[in-house]
Amino acid sequence: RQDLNFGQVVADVLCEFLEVAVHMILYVREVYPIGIFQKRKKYNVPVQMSCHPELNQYIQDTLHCIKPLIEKNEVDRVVVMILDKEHHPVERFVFEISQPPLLSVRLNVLVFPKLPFTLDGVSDSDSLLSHVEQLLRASILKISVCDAILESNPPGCTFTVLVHTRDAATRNMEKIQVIKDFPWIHADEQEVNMREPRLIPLKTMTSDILKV
Amino acid sequence: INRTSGAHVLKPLMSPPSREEIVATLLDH
Repeated sequence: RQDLNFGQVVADVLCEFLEVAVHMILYVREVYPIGIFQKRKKYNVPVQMSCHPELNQYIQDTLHCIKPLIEKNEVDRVVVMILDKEHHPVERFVFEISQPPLLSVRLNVLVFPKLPFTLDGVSDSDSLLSHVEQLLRASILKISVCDAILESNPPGCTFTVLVHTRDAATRNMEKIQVIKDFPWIHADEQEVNMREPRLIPLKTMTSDILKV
Repeated sequence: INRTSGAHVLKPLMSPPSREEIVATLLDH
């Protein structure tokens, strides 16, 4: 019971989801050629994941650095920002993250995964995890069809990932620099905000262990 | 959605591989 860090479990689930989400966004928004993507299965639905080692490493390193902050509930949001050729933001996918109030109550359910059993033989933890998986699946599906409601981006776009912290970013700088050759810097104001943005809500996930 | 200022935002110093770099790698293969 004491060995399991619950924040770590939530961060693992969330970072795994964010990894899939980033790949899907890059595929759907055609940031990279579709030839580098392969169909895989995640959360029981088909997803498109890059098979380009350098890009995959970049995404993994980014999320690996963010994870310690998520564990400590210090991330307010993670943003996948699509930038045009001149590096101006043209589109943002914003993942707002908060810890639901029931988190501490639910601790025991995950620590003792097979107890307590309900009458139909399904443990609370099974149904909890199944519920989380359903939410993650629904969110990935929403991302997979979001191009239907978005305009095309200009050619030659690239992307970056922004991490909005709850406290001033300076306080979290050391915590996020967990990979030696993958330094982080403060984002400039013009990189964070867009002029006259239009907001399109995609999906809200609320479960006992995470809210996005 | 714009309520967070730049003072609260971090980003990786390095950029991901560009589309051109990736296309070049594909052509190499």
